[in-house]
Formats: sequence, structure tokens, C-alpha cells
Amino acid sequence: SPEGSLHDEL
Amino acid sequence: MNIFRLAGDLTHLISILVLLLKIYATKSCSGISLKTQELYALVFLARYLDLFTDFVSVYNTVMKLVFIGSSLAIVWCMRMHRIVKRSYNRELDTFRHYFLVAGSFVLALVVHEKFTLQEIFWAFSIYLEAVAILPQLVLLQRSGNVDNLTGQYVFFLGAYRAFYILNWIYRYFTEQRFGRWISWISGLVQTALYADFFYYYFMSWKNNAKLQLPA
Repeated sequence: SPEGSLHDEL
Repeated sequence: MNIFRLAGDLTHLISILVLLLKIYATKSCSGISLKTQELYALVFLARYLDLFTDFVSVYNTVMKLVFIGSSLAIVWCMRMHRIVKRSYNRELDTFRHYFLVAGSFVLALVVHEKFTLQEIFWAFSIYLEAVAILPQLVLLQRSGNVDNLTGQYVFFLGAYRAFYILNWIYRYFTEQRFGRWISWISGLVQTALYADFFYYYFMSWKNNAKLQLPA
């Protein structure tokens, strides 16, 4: 999924 | 990943290890708020709904499992473990944390990035984490003396989000698109709630005295 919607932080 | 976020995650992990050490080594949970632990378990369960759908990295997945597993284990220990649960300060841990859950959820329904189940639960977890420490701070003020491990637990728990604020500043200047103001504002509120604790913690460290929070 695009970086925008993805929460890459804990 | 940047050094601030890594420092934040490791500080968060240390806070959990300190809490597990306190409970395991002393077989006691006196001074620990079960309500704060329940709120944190809810924070991780609501935030990591994407655990099996969005793969970010091995590190990300492992840490999510560690945070969910440890928070549930601590809640179980404080509720069910024959010896540990006897030392729970039930009469002091009276903060009505259901209001924090309800308030955070209502706010998430109103303020979120996208109106999807995952994003609403993500925003809910961010708002709830900002206030999750309140029952613990209230319990510390009521229980007067704070044992070292409990004090260190709260200190590291507060410090981790301060590192995250540095991470957001770093990402703001290095990644054009990075504008996560929900995290920004909640993270600032969360860290601000620790301000007086940090002050008394620092003073007790400087004067080499026991940590005493004013009632």
C-alpha cells in the first residue's frame, strides 16, 4: 500500500 | 528508521523490561497501576491491527509482538498470578480509566486521517496512549514512596515518547511528505503529562533522595 496510509512506526 | 526512533523504541522496550523485572524479581506489583497496564494493552491491540496485513520489516513485526505479548502478560500477572495479585494496590488504583477509553474513541471518530476501521483504531490508540499513564501517576501520588524500579519504569516510559518527538522533527525535515500532526499533538500532550514526574524524579536523583511525589 502507498507510504501515505501505512503506519511504519511502532 | 532514524537514531531518534531507534532510541525511542529501545527506551520503550527497557521500560517494559524494568517492569517485568520488578514484578518477577520482587513477586510484587505494589505501586503499579493495573489500569494503566490494561490501557497499554488496549493501545497496542488497537494500533497493531495491521500486524498481519501490512508487513513493514522484521524489526517492526517482532517489536509489535513483544509489545502486545508483554502488556498482556503483565495484565494477566497482576490479575491472575496467585502471589503477584495479592500486592496489587486495588484501593489506591481507583482512576476511572473507562472515561479515558470512551473519550479517546469518540475523539478518534471525529479526528482521524481516514474514515476506515484501521485508521480510526490507530487514532484511538494514539489518543489513548497519551493519557494511559494518568492512573499510574495518580497511584504514585497516593502511594507516597515510590520504589526504584517503579520510578525507573515510569521514567523510561515517559522518555521514549520524547525521543519520538525528536524522530518526528527529524522526519519532518528529511521527508517532504511527513506531516503526522495526530501523532505530533498527542505525543506532546503525552510527554507533557510526565513533566512534573520528570521534575521530581530529577530532583530525587540530584539530592540522592527517595522519589516522593507531592500528594
